[in-house]
Amino acid sequence: RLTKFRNAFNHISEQIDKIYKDLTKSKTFPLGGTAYLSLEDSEEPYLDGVKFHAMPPMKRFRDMEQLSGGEKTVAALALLFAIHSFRPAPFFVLDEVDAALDNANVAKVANYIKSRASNEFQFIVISLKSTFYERAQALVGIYKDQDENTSRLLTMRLKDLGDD
Amino acid sequence: RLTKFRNAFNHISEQIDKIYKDLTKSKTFPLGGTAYLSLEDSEEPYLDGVKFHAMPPMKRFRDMEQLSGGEKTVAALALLFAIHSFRPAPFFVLDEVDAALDNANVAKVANYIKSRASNEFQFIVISLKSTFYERAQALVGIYKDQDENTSRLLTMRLKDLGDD
Amino acid sequence: GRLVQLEVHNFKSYKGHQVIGPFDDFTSVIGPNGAGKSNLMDAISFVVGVQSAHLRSARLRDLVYINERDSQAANESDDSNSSSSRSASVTAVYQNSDGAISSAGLSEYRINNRGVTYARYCTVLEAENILGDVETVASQSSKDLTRLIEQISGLVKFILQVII
Amino acid sequence: GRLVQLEVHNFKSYKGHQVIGPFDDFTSVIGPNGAGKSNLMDAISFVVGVQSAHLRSARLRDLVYINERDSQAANESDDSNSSSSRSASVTAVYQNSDGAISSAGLSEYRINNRGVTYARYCTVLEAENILGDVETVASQSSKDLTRLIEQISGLVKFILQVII
Ligand SMILES: Nc1ncnc2c1ncn2[C@@H]1O[C@H](COP(=O)(O)OP(=O)(O)OP(=O)(O)O)[C@@H](O)[C@H]1O
Ligand SMILES: Nc1ncnc2c1ncn2[C@@H]1O[C@H](COP(=O)(O)OP(=O)(O)OP(=O)(O)O)[C@@H](O)[C@H]1O
Ligand SMILES: [Mg+2]
Ligand SMILES: [Mg+2]
Repeated sequence: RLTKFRNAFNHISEQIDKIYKDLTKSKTFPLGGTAYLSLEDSEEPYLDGVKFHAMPPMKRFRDMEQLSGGEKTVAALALLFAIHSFRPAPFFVLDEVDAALDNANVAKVANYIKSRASNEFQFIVISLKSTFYERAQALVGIYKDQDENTSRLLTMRLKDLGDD
Repeated sequence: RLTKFRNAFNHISEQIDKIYKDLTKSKTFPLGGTAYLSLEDSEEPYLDGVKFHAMPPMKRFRDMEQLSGGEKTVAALALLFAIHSFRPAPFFVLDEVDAALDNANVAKVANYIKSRASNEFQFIVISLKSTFYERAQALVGIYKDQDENTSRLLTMRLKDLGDD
Repeated sequence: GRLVQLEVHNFKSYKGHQVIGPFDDFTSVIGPNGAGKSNLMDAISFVVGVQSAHLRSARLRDLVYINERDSQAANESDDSNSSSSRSASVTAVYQNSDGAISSAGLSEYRINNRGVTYARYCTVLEAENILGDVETVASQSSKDLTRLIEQISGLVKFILQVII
Repeated sequence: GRLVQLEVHNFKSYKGHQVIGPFDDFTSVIGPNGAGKSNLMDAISFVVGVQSAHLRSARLRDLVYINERDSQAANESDDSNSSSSRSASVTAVYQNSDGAISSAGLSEYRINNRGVTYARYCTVLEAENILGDVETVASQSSKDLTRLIEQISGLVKFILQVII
């Protein structure tokens, strides 16, 4: 059991910094931020001892509590993607995870998902922001038919309309 | 004390339906939804017995738990505005309250605030959505000066640029 | 295999028989507040057998489409129709790498005179979704990622426990 | 009176002396993630004397601007500068209905060799802000209105208790 934990922990630890850097790189900060998992000494670390640290570019060793709403969201998404990369589910559903993100961060997250999505590992992401969904390959549009009191669908492929 | 409570309760009760209707009217639903406060019988109702109910157009008597994220946000904002109307603070600060709202609801909330804001009762609203902030009279733009490691400001009046 | 589409029947706000899809590698679900987007995510959780927070909080019978505008009679009392109006089902349609289409997952919830039955037929899906539980729970809470990050150590611990 | 501007000094991410404003009837605060928008709301809460959840969770000393990139020395050890780099203040500037400008509110937090002093000079503001406490607490939690609505009865009770 401890071996399995160590195995998962090591993989996720390795991934988290790379993914967080992908999500925080920009022209101003070509290298991005830093993120890592730390393990407290303990007989049963999987019960208690895992801590997550993320520092946006140019910030240091502060409590993650000090990060802004958007900065915390980017860090949490990086962790989510790192865990997903360890044992990817065949499809991954996300519901309005971009709520607190500004346009630049929305674009980074959408681009990251686009680069990871494949036939074997699909992403289905609910979003209210056009900056996000304009980067998807297909759109499932849902509206309420008020007369019949039911949800209805309209689907559309984006990837054929000019390559992006 | 009970009289003061009753007084506050009655005023807010009166306001909540009108405000909720303002926020939920549309071409499809010219009348909007319904909202009210209910009071449970009790010696000390201000301690325990206040319940809030909101029903979007065409919905009935369901648990508010069943409402979607955006529908709950609109209901909570209506309540907030109803309380604010009872005893308005000189300025009211809101931080990204439009996160879960679609464009149509963002516009309704922004229009409502615009109609209520005045010299005596100012609104200061943080928002990431242009559909929201394009309706404000003034914009306070904040950016991070990374070299100096400080927040900086750029302000701009919108109301002089063509009447809207 | 990859998820091609979902076939839902009387599931939450989806009246009657509806096909949701096709899903691509990266699909975005869009539409106004209250349209039925989160309900679509619930349909996926339901068919995969995940105990997502959102689903868990509802009573199973709340998953069955109900039209509050119809009289009580129309929804409940007609025995010859009762099995169709009082059962909900979701079928996931997969395409295997060799191109074969299979309905690999079906969940059905039926309310009938002999009580309640909840059936799940999951062959291919079972193996594929060891982590399904974690992924969809994680994505449910991702809706409020700032809250997620306050519980990040707890989440990492929880997820590591589930995957080992 | 109406709030014209805020003058902040070394408050959170605002280095040195900065003027924030002018505020209109309806002002929107915009900018990218991490820029300093919520910090501006904290400045308002601070000068008004509100114990907002966000402010309350921080230690008072976290309100003073600090540049993590400077050496420890630059931030702390120079006694002749220590009072300026280790104190934060926020002044609210009001315009009364007869046009007179008054700095009606000042809050200052000072870390010095004799310990910590926290001073608030609030004349006009005190009377005007009986409900300030409630308004800003409510708007803090408005950031997550779905969570707010789950606590709606609690909130209504809390607010009615405060205003009576
Ligand atoms: N069993 C049911 N029968 C009929 N309608 C239902 C049922 N369960 C939920 N609904 C309706 O579904 C709607 C909520 O849908 P959903 O939460 O999917 O919206 P959404 O598209 O996610 O909106 P938002 O953008 O605000 O999050 C509610 O209006 C609710 O009344
Ligand atoms: N005492 C301080 N000294 C210097 N910087 C600080 C201090 N306190 C907070 N900060 C910085 O302020 C930033 C957060 O600012 P704030 O929360 O106002 O951002 P925001 O504009 O609200 O962003 P978002 O849109 O993501 O909510 C953090 O990056 C934090 O490092
Ligand atoms: Mg939703
Ligand atoms: Mg913020």
